[in-house]
Amino acid sequence: TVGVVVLDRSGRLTAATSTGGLTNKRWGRVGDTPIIGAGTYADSRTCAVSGTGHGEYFMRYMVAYDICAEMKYQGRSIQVAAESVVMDKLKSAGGNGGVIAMDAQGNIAMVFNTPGMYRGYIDIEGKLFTGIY
Amino acid sequence: GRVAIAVHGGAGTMKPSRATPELERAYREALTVALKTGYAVLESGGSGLDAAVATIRVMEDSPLFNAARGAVFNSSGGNEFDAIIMDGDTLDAGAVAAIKGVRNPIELARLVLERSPHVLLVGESAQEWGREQGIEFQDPEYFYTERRWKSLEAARERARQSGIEFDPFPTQENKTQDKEAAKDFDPSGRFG
Repeated sequence: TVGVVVLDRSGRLTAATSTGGLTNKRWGRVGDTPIIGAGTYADSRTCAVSGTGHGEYFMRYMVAYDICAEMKYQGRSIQVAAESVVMDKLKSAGGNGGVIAMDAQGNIAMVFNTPGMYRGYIDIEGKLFTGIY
Repeated sequence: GRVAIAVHGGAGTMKPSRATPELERAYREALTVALKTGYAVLESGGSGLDAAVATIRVMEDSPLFNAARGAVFNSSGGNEFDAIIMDGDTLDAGAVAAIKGVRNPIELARLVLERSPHVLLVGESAQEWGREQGIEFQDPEYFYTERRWKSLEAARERARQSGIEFDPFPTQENKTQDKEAAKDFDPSGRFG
């Protein structure tokens, strides 16, 4: 699965995700990627999120939207909200995976409960970072 | 008007035994190209939608990632794609699921957002609508990668050995029931 979150010059947040799904999948199985609020969500008032991982858990826990909701209703930062959902709620339920998330100020969170996640960013200062583990 | 971009290429990283420096470098380079592509769009004043699609296209065209060209195989040996794009200003969204043969599913998702009154289109009908919109298709060979095919064969073998017809998410319990199958168990396999 691949995903992106961006903040453009007008202050608009956008999220996008694309995937081939699960090896050996059948029966018309669809994961979380195209499900709004599960694997992907964007609201310029809170944050943009793209997720990757065990889709069935992302769907049931509405991971992407829940991160935005924690910011909106609990006033949490993007990092705290993403860690709360991925490292607490999702992981304790048995769901593996991670997210990239960005708030309206361009702050970035990259949180995963797996051994690694291919990831990278260019932040508002123009700093480039890539990581795997 | 400051801009920023972040990407991921999946949470299932390589097994340490397969993580050669060359492969790690290839992943980092692909991530960097994707980032710079999207960032260039943003810096030139392009919209978030334009930047997101340009970025995802780079990764969909790479054989390294589980999306489009590098996608995993389903149980019948084909590829099926899902994609979505969402605009945070308007909450407009476009998504496609279980589509086949589309070179860049993210472009079809954007068309759903911009040219249809719907949010999510699925399967053959979505493909047909995409053809009417002029979306590019590719033959199955374009999406073939040896690595993903071997992953499918391994998944089939795991299923055969465990006696469970389809178990993409082996539990600790059924892993330990079959020690041989457990040896090959790769938790990242669930992410393709």
